[in-house]
Amino acid sequence: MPRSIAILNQKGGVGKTTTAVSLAACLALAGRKCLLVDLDPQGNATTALGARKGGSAGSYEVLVHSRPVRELVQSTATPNLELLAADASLQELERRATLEPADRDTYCANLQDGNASIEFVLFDCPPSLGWLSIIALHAADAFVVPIQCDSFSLDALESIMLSINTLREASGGDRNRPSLRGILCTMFDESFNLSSRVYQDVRKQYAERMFRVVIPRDPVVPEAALRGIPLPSYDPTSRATVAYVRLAREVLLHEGTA
Amino acid sequence: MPRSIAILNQKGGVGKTTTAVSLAACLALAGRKCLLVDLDPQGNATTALGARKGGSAGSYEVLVHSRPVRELVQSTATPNLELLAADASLQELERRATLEPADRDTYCANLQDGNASIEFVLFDCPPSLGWLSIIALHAADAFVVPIQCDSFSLDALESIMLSINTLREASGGDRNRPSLRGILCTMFDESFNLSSRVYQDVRKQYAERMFRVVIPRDPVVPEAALRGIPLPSYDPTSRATVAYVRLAREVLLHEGTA
Ligand SMILES: Nc1ncnc2c1ncn2[C@@H]1O[C@H](COP(=O)(O)OP(=O)(O)OP(=O)(O)O)[C@@H](O)[C@H]1O
Ligand SMILES: Nc1ncnc2c1ncn2[C@@H]1O[C@H](COP(=O)(O)OP(=O)(O)OP(=O)(O)O)[C@@H](O)[C@H]1O
Ligand SMILES: [Mg+2]
Ligand SMILES: [Mg+2]
Repeated sequence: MPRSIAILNQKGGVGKTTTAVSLAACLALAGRKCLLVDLDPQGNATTALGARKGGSAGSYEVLVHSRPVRELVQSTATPNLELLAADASLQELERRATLEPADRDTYCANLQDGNASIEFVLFDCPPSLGWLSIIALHAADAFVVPIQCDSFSLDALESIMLSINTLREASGGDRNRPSLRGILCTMFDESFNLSSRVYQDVRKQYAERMFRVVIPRDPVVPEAALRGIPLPSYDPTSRATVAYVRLAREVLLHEGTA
Repeated sequence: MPRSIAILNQKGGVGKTTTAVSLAACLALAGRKCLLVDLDPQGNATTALGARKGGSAGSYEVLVHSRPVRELVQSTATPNLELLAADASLQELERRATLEPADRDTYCANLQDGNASIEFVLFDCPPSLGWLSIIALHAADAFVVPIQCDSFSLDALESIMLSINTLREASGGDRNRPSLRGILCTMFDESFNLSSRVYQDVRKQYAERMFRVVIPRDPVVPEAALRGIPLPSYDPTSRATVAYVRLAREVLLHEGTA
């Protein structure tokens, strides 16, 4: 019975894709079977894993055309890590005026089907709180919010919390699902005074909901993505890798007690 | 007759808002009347100018409910710089299944109405190639693409160029409109080897379409946004300010010859 986690933040460029790919890879390298579902029409997670995006074999086909996950999933160069690639058709979903609850539930069920042997499913979401992110939140047990510790972080967090409350009430299901697994400070630049100030401001409101680990800004991160190799495989000892390994440990510890 | 420029890139966090606000402020400080139109439901440009977003007085009201620009525009602390604020209702536009050409043309006309005394209109677009960006591209004479010189930049540029061709053919209007004013490398980090490599790769394909200036990564940038003060007012001599002043000069030079 997989634990599924949505990586979510409508603010752009805060490290959603980096977190989805790196966390999935760290969990896989720790021996856990992982599936990364790319729900962003731009397919950055797909590219970052060295896979081809586009074409007709992706998350859209599973969601909307009910093609079995097992048929469309790809293995990756990392053992235990599979990918359900994105393609540009996902944009059609984002662009609907409404998403009927019945359709939404069908799409979620399609996403979750055939994952019995998977231990973790991670959803990489686009920079919006549109239908794709909402589907991810309905399908997921939990969500993680990467933030950049800049001037827009607190604002974005507030919008997310409001949206989650609305979603939980509307879904009529378990009021605690999806649960906030944690807020993750990413690409943290110690040389920017502002980063620490925003970090403290976020702590004031969200202290116990923040992961202990902070991911440092690290030149190796975009290099790995350019090579299409997940960070922990590309450079097992980089500062960012060590931090993502710690994040995986925090996630696993939580599952151990859950 | 204003020159209108859309600041566009579906990739998140590449400096669209920073460029829209900083360029508008630099042009305003150079004596040109500028209007910044915030088309992002997240309203970051509005916040970065120290204004309140949300409420019922914003770009959505102008676009969709035909309220006059002059009624809803706000002055800012910078002389010559006005703001048409964003509000969350903009999300409704993004979420339509289709955008009828007739509606699109009405919205564009609404945006352009009442700007006779304005010399530059800048549109801050959200991280998507959805209806909001498309409206901006139809309303604008030109567009600027900020990029982050990372692993996803070339991919995003390719998608933008394809979309622009589709848009120009479909609009049936001037085939050269909107014209690409330039690709702008932002938040450039010289300490990341990858940045220069990607810069060179972008040059190979887009050399003459790149602005000469490169905006350096600079701790002052997010500080100014946090204080709600545009960069050139917040710190007139910072490296990023000097670069955005150069960008304004390149833009003005182009208008001089246009
Ligand atoms: N710890 C880090 N150190 C250095 N660079 C980083 C780090 N984390 C992410 N980056 C880089 O920052 C850029 C944006 O990150 P990423 O694409 O993961 O964000 P995102 O939230 O998924 O963006 P989008 O909103 O467009 O989906 C990428 O080039 C990525 O390689
Ligand atoms: N030259 C720079 N130096 C340092 N930080 C910068 C620079 N330019 C932008 N930033 C910071 O990077 C973050 C992202 O920039 P910005 O919000 O302008 O990008 P965006 O493309 O508008 O994002 P979105 O896709 O979410 O709209 C902000 O915190 C901003 O202050
Ligand atoms: Mg992403
Ligand atoms: Mg922005």
